[in-house]
Amino acid sequence: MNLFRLFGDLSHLASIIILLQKIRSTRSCRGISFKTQALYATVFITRYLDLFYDWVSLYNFTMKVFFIASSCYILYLMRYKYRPTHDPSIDTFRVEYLLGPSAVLALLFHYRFTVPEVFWSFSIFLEAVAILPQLFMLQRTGEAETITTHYLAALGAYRALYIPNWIYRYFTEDMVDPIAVTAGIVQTALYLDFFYVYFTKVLQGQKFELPA
Amino acid sequence: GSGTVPHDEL
Repeated sequence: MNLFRLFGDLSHLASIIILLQKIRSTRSCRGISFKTQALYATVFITRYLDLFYDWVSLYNFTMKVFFIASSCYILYLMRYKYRPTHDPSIDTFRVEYLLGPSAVLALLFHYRFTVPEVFWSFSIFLEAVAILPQLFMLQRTGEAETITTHYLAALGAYRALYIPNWIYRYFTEDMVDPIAVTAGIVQTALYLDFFYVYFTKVLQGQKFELPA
Repeated sequence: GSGTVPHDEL
């Protein structure tokens, strides 16, 4: 464990807490893509199959349980408790374009050809693109509530922090995880446009608005 | 996993 990874994980944790706070304080899931949230739940469930047979650490175990539980809870909130506040007509990204290629890539690239390892690869590829329905929705509406942008910024920061973590691990542990690194770089790159607007507008106290 | 990259990251 190094500080990049620790702060990355804490940023991931913070993003979920901000999302829950957004839903609670506005009593609405407006502006949040149900599809992206469903993809994240899929990512965590398929990645953490090892929860049942592989013990890494109490930290690792607790985080995994939290990510699975919170992502399912968010789906429950969106699907049932705040259902009327979700507008499916703007959440129109075709998730099969993400699920299909992720499955194909997982069959082609994995560390061992076993069910948990292929699912693990699938989750890595899927996580890389799971934010796309959310970003697509943002693009369509052209604006976002400030708290929603904080959620996305924390999520993007988590991904960005994993990159120095891999560089650090390469030099200190001689550890390289080519699947996670490749997918992670793609995933972080997807946030660049968002980060540009976040830094130049939201952090300057303006509303998040995309040029028409 | 034996001989492969350990999945110790989240």
